[in-house]
Amino acid sequence: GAVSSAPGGSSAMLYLSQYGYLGPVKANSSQLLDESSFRKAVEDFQSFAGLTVTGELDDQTMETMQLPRCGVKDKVGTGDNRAKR
Amino acid sequence: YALQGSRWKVKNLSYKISKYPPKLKRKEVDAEVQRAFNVWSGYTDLSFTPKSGQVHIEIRFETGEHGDGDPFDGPGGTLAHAYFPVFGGDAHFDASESWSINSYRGTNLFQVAAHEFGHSLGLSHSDVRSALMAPFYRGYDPAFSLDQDDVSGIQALYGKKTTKSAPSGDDDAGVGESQDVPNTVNEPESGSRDTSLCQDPTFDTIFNSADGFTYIFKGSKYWRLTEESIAPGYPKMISEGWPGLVGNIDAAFTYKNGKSYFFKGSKYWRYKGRKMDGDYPKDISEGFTGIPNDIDTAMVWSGNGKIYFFKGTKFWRFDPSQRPPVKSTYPKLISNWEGVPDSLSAAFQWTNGYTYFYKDATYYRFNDRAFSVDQTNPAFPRSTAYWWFGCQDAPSGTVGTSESRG
Repeated sequence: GAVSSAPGGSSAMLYLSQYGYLGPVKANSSQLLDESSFRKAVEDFQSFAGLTVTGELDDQTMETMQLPRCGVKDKVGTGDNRAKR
Repeated sequence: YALQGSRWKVKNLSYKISKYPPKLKRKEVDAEVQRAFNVWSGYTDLSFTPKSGQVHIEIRFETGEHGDGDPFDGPGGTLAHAYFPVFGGDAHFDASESWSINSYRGTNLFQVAAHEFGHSLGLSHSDVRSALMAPFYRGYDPAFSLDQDDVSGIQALYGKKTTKSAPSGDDDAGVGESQDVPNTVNEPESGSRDTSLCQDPTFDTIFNSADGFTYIFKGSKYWRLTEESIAPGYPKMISEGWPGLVGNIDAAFTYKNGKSYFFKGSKYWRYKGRKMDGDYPKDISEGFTGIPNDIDTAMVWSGNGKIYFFKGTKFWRFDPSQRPPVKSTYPKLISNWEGVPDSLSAAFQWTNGYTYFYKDATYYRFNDRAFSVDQTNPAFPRSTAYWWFGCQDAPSGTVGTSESRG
């Protein structure tokens, strides 16, 4: 299902994309994203940030996404997209 | 820590600040930037020299889109970004942030710069919350110091510092390493060397104190180790060296906060140097939730700076910065540590960086990079009496393979 239409979802998608948890997301277009991919991205972010891993965009997760931070991606070259090699 | 995958081939790096922030004096920015570089040069042989012309690392304070396709977003949000060595190492700071120096107001320039320079040197973001290389800005920390995770990361790239300057490299600024000075006891070293450990080389625990000495605890006594054997003037009574501490300790380690922790049965004690650090003992279940009583040994593993507890065939990883500090995937089997036996007597990291495991009268040297016990000649396990206590005639059955030392 599409999750980007959920409240806070699109900004979270942009955040997750900007910091390497999701593939590139365009801010000016609606996109369909597999729910499990989005959930995994949220889980990865929660795990990396030391939050309780729920896969949900809960308050704690959204608050953490609003913290001032470094602009460098958290996930650099994870190899997720070249698993077949 | 996480390494991006590139690093500088040279250790003498140059930098320049091409564009300054609008509200700070240039001289102050210069000093803060140099201080931020010193954070990393304090633990490696890296040096950072300000220069004009072509340099390794260029530093700029910019607003919005500034030519690299990664625009800044105004106050808050993204504070800065930097490029890994393979991409040039440059560091860009959002000029619209309220950059501050030694102040709780605004965004601390020194801390953010030190973080960005970590990227410039090849470090990615760490998932250790307390690490400088964690991605989130945590506010001004007047007692800032590098986390062990950061130190391990930068030393994995550039090796340990071989010169003997202060770790912070920044003595007059009062920032950098802020570890408590341990309350050490002067220990006269006189008399002949004790040989009781040669007769029975088993012991309860071994650990490094915050002041850099290695101690062995056995029953109610303790010994200090030298590079090759045991120091003269020992054994001494644990109750005199660490007032309030009991004998027959199960495990001990000194954490990166400079404090030493001792475990026995269901209790633990915390010491700052030789002084008990509060009201102890406390229950292990209280201070180390998820760790069982009656552990065999504990250590801080140099591979990641986390605390490992061992008991019987199992081990637990404890990370105070995580909730819960012990993940649900623990305990795991000690057999995951290739070559390390079950039912350990002791374990610790020595000053040479290797991790050592002790069982009965023998020991194993663990290679943190290969993640296995070293394959050497003579092989491990080796005789503790011979190699650690300087005993020439280790008792029968404790020599292990050390006879082949020749």
